[in-house]
Amino acid sequence: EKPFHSRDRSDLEMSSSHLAELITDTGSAQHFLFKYGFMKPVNWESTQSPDVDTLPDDDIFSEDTVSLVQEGTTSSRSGDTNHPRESPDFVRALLEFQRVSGLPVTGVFDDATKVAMNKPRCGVPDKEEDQIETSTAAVDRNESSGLFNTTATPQSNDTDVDVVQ
Amino acid sequence: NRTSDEAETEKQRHLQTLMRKSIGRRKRSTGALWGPAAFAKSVLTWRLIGEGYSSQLSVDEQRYIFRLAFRMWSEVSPLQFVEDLRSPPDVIDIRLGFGTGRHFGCSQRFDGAGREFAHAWFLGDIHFDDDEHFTAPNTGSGISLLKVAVHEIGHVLGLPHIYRSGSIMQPSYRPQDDGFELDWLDRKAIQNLYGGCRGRFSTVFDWIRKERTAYGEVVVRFNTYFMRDGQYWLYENRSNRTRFGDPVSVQVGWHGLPSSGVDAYVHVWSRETDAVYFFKGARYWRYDSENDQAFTEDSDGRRYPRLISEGFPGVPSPIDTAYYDRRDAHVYFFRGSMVYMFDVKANKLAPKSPRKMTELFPALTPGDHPTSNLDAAYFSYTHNALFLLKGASYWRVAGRRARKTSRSLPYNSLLPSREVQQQWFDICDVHAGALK
Repeated sequence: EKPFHSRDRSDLEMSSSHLAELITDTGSAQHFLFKYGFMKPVNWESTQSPDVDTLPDDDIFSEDTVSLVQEGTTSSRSGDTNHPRESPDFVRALLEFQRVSGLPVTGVFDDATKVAMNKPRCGVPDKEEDQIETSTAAVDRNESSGLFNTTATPQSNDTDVDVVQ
Repeated sequence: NRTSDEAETEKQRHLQTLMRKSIGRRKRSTGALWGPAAFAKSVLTWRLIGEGYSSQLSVDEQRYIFRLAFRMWSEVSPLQFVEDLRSPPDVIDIRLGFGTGRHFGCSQRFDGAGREFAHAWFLGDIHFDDDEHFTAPNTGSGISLLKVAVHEIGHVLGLPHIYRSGSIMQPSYRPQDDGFELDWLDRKAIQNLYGGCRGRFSTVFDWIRKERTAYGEVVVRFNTYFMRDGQYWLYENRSNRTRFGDPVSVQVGWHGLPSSGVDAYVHVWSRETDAVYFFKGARYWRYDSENDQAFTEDSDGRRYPRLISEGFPGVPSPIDTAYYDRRDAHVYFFRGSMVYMFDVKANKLAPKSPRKMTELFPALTPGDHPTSNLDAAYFSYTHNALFLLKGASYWRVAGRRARKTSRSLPYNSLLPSREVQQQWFDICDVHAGALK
């Protein structure tokens, strides 16, 4: 039993071995961006089958991180953990994540981005392969009012196709 | 370590599962834009699987929360959900379960407490990370299981993440605010996939009630109600939606009325009279607004319900619908294609009654007329207009203002029909089990 003392279990304690690893550096940030489709849309539906793992091994990101370190850092602002000459894909994905999350779009893995990445979230990727581009997914931001408006994406003349996945 | 045969068998079983769930048609264009895909059936089964209970809440609490989560989607879409505890698991449409780390043979491992709290698949199952601190609604701490469940069900139904403040489909969890609900755009998102809610109504009316303010003044307020068979909704005109949590069963909200619902509602309101009547079949009740129940007997000691033929001589039964017109102090009873005008003061049918509906309420556009078998005649205080409803359509009766701007409009003419769901939004059924 997980230890608790309150009647409503609001003080339920989690053992440290059960804590999720936090996003702390560009390596883990890159993994986050890859996992949720910001680097490349994820084929999420195929993961419903057991033993299908579309995510790359951590080694890939370790290699990237090593290569970035080897390129050297020149300066870093307090709180920023980017390195110069980040891979374009990483920066592009980071910008996209910052934009949709309502963060300052800096392209830098700053504290605000770190906090946002570590928030509790759903495991479904934000960007999926063949994602439906309809009024539910296409969101335009009304810059003047700060409101988000959905836009209807017109569909071309289509041929009905029975699809069996 | 699987053999190729085992892998092939597994693949075929997965395909069978997807086919059984009747994937909707997809449209495909050369631009690779995919149209909406959704469940092809309107009643979906779900179950919290036995090996997937949370260790944090009682099983009853978990099931209650999931029932509520499904009901919330049901209240804004044509979908209905029923908990199925009997069928074999692989025919259940939506299966839910809690797990930690590697769970249920799922390829997506949970990460422990914090960060990822659940995942789900389109037309598929929902897994919750039991290392998260899930709590019941309005607990104030932890992660609201209700909010997460509503979000994940949204994925199962076909919604992606939506980056809009206030959307339940935002990817990141927002600490629970009191009484979260599906807002207008989330409703439209799901209705974009499944369509809006349609259906005939038994009757529609504005319920007048008098209240005394803190200063002792009597003010008159009204609420709008839609009734369909044994259930009803309160419609909040200012919010363009029904009250959260509706529909409610008639027997709960309207004491003394038949549980199967009513045919018509009439409020006779004049200087001399203030009486509310409900009609069903050959009988009618008078309703006691102050005590919120039907009268058991009238002022002469005659018990309710009474025969329509006795209380309204000359009016046939059953009726389709009725309304009281304050302009001429007549009750208009609709039955088939005819309209019976009842003079309340004289307590008898008006001369030249009955008349054809098409004569009393002529169509502005030829052919665009309900002609017969109305569902409801509804005077709306919000719009200050009379509406005639039949099926999924309604006609607005041209009032004084319309006739002032267009003098050629005949008296009581019907403006062109529109769909009910274009005027009154999200009046959706829930499964009968959820109603109770």
